[in-house]
Amino acid sequence: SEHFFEGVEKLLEIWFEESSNSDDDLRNISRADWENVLSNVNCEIISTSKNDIIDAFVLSE
Amino acid sequence: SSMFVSKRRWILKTCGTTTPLKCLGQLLKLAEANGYNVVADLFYSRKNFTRPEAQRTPHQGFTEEVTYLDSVFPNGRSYCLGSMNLECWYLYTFSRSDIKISPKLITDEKIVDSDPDQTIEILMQDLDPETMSVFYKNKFDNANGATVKSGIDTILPSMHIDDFLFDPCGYSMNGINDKGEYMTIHITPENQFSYVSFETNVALSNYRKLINQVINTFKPGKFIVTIFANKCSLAYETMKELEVEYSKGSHWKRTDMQCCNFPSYNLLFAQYSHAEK
Repeated sequence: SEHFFEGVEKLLEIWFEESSNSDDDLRNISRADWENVLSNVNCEIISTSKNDIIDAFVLSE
Repeated sequence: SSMFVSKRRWILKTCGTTTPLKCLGQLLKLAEANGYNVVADLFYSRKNFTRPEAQRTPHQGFTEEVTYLDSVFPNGRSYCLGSMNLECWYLYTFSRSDIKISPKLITDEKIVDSDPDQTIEILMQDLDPETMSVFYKNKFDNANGATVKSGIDTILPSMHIDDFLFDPCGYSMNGINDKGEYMTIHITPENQFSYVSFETNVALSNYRKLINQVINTFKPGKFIVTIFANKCSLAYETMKELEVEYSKGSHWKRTDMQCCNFPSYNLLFAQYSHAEK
């Protein structure tokens, strides 16, 4: 069949309420846990970069 | 595709036939285990698919996606901007501040002030084939060559770039800076279904220059711009300027425009096509 790829993305953004514990941080979630979450999405982590404020992941697809 | 994680915000942007909504339950459990058990705001959005029939459940139509999200967020709201039979952009939002209106649901809780937040997305189609030829693996061994050749590295120079060139073609990049801001670009270069998306949350008082630079970098035949800004954002007051000015004196014809006022965010949606194409 004719080759086609859907470039249009689905974008999901979630903000959580501030936690009373200042140590709470979504960046504490391990790579293995993220890989597990992303397996339900059908994509994988290809590359990561980070600084003091944000972690960024390039994913397959 | 990309994922961004900061202290209390999570962003997932995926293309192809991926199923991001299917990870929602697991994500919420993980967040709870890390101290975050209350969702303050959720945004799910996408442009209309070129081939919706190729998508997997629950992404085979916006109604199905909304039903899925409603099962998790019973007070969410869904919207369609643009022309439903041509090009459009779907949005689902959930905001806890909406629930706070109802004393039956939540009472006696302090309303937390938001941080400034804004997001601009530029979704481009019918791109210039010569510009797109850069994003093929046979042109460059590594993604950095494509990043520099295309001029992506000059769009927001403060960003530290992590880029990837797919085999045989396709390109993704994430950029992050010391302020915690991000940008992300995804490119499907094949001529029959070319598509480029640009997104950033950089705080600017006027996005006109940025839009010009992105458009001049990729040379689309048509594009959609969406700007979200909350009431603390620099962009909030200046969205009107873009609404009035952008297509003036240029070869871009604005084919659609809508503005929405949500309880804590403003949204501008505009669609442009090249007047000569």
